[in-house]
Amino acid sequence: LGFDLTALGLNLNATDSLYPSFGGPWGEGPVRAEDVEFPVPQEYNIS
Amino acid sequence: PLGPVPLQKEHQLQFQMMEAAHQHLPVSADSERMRQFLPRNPYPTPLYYPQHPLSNSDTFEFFNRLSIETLFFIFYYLEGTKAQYLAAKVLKKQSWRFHTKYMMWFQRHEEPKVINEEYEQGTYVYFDIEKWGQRKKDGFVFEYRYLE
Amino acid sequence: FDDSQGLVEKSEMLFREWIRLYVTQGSPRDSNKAFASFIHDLNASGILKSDDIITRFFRVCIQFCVSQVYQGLQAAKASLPSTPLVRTKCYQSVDALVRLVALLIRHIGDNSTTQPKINLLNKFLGIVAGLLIQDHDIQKQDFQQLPFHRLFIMLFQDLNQSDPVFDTIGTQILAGFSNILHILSPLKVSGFVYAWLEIIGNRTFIARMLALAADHKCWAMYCQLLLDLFKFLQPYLRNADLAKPVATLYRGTLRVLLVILHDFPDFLCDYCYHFLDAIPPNCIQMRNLVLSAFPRNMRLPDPFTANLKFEMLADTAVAPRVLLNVGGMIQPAKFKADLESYLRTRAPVTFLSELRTNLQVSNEHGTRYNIPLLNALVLFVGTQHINAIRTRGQTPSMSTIAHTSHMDIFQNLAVDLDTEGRYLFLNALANQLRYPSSHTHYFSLVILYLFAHSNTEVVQEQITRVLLERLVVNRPHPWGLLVTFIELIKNGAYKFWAHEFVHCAPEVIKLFESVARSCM
Repeated sequence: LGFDLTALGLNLNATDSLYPSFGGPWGEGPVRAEDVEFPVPQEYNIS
Repeated sequence: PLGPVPLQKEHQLQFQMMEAAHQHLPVSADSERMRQFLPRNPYPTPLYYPQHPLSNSDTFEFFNRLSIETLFFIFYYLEGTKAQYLAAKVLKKQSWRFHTKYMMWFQRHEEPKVINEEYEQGTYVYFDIEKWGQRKKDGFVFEYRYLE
Repeated sequence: FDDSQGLVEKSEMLFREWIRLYVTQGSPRDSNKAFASFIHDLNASGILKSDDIITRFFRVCIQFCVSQVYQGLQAAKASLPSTPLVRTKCYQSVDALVRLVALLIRHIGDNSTTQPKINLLNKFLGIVAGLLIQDHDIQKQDFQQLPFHRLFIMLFQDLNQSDPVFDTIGTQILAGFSNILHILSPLKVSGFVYAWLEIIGNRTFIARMLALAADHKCWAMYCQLLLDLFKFLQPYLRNADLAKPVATLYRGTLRVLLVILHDFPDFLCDYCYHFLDAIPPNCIQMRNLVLSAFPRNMRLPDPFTANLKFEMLADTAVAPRVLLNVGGMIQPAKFKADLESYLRTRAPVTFLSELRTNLQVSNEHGTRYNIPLLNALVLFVGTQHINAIRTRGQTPSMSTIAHTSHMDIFQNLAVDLDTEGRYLFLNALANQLRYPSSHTHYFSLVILYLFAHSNTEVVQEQITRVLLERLVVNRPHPWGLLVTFIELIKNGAYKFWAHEFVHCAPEVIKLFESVARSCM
């Protein structure tokens, strides 16, 4: 009965936190690595 | 033992609005910054290509094994990501130095002729993003204040 | 209303110019240069002359973004903004507007006073919200959430980049967004519900609200937003009619809750009581998910350990944090006074017989009882009882909880209420079965005591039903629930297997045996 919560696209056994790569309530899996903002030096604003 | 509770009129109205909105759920792009070089609709590749990032691909060791062109590619096209950060880190480890005025990477080609408190002058190699290759620049003055 | 002559046209022209600058100068992450030149245009055109004109300027810009979507849809003769062009154009103009607002917030006033910045932020959020509600009412089922969704989430991202100026108003930024999202709660703007959950379930939003704000300062705000969601879902979940739109929303809610359970279990532990009042009693899996949370620094003993001595666990001496003002929830005041008097002196003698009327709010089946009041009553009586036992220098046990005014109340509720009321009462007890704590231990004892000492099988059967329905759903299962049920079926003192309702049908027997097998 109920959802199989392990099949909702989340790695519930992960030792790291899930939220930094969480793909949102409608996503099927984690967010793309290249979408995750990373604090790089201001000088690296190349484009 | 509780049994159902009939929906009230307001719930039905809400449901109709919800149902209409359900026709166009937000997509992940709606919440993501536009990225110039990273299209959202990935190009379909043959399935026997790797479809997901390799498990250890966001580590320094992995980047350390990439070619210099790949490192520059990542640095210039994956702005604001961990990949850009790691590429920069490896470039530094390979004696490249980032010049914030030219926004380019330089590497000593030979021991500089002049080294003082403010700069060093000599022949450097730099990566030319236009021509996508390494070039040599004689007499370049590398001012420390532009060292990232 | 009453825009001054030409203001709309001028504002629109300025905004178009800004979009052009935003796209052509600087980078998607840095528009300082473009802003430095544009601010002079803004100033020269009088937009910054007064608060009112700024407000109107913002309104025009937002309406520009919104109408661009509707016009794009008309042009594409589509009803869904799936056409990339509509989306890309919307992203561009919204991102440009967001960048402009963020830079205005950053530069308004001087660095010593932050109030102008906060005011400007709240002003802009208020205008977006106002236009959203207006658009929602006008467009009805044609309402498009996209521009509003992106306005909120991109402004949130811009204002939450590590930046010394924004850092000084970090908490006010989070408060501003929480407040506006609470105003735009799904109950109020149901056509925005998916975008709304996408915002509060966004990784940056979760990170800021639950992980990065110091001292859990924003936990209460986030709890309020989750309550807004639960209250919206409640009538649909209550009937378990999961039509596609509801099923999607419910699944999304579970995904967000699972992230919170995994990363911020202490949050669920702290606000569990708030959530239990908002989650429908028959929404068992989501409630189990909340109840399964246990403090991050706690080592949970294996509930299936043979001869687990619950009362010997060090954690049974520690009460869980209760952030709810439980006593204050017991209304009216006279009822509370009578309750405290009865607990103290077993007087007035009419208290028990009046209990049911105090709890009943209607005669309609399914909504007869005030569930938050019943929950509060159970928790209040339980905590009073634990304190009373401790003051006697004892610890809760089968013997020390017996023959007390507290147990009188529980036994009265078990016997006097009708099936619906008893179900809700037993649920209120079972809701306390969480991680090892003085509450879990005590309420586990109460449930087992009621089972052992009830003289009608109806009560025993219903206790079993309440526990069982929580066990037969997919995981997770709260630790205290498992321990209590295992004790019930293993300890011969309860003669569990001797009861007729355990053998009333072959499939029931099979069910019990499979649950027993998995528990034992």
